[in-house]
Amino acid sequence: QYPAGGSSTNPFL
Amino acid sequence: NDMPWVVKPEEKMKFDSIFESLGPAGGMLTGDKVKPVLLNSKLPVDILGRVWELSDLDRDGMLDRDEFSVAMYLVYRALEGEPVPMSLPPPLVPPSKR
Repeated sequence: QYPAGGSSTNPFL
Repeated sequence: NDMPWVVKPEEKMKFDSIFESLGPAGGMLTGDKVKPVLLNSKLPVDILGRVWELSDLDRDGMLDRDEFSVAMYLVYRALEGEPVPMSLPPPLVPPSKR
């Protein structure tokens, strides 16, 4: 769902 | 905890109607639906990132209508020149999530 690198749930990071 | 929520009922109605207009699925808006709305504020992306951090209380990458209201509240206050806090003050936590 989020771009690579992402365990982040923040779409702005 | 019966502290009143800082999001006033009139404001909540406005935020709820924006929420509905974005087409929530299962009562939730995903990051890719909320992101363009917040970007529209023209606030710096690092500020918007903090707004998201403070709003997505359960860290699931989606906002329900109360979390979305927190995000919109912070964006509107930021546009009025108020700094976005580093952590969410208790009166800003939706009563449903205390």
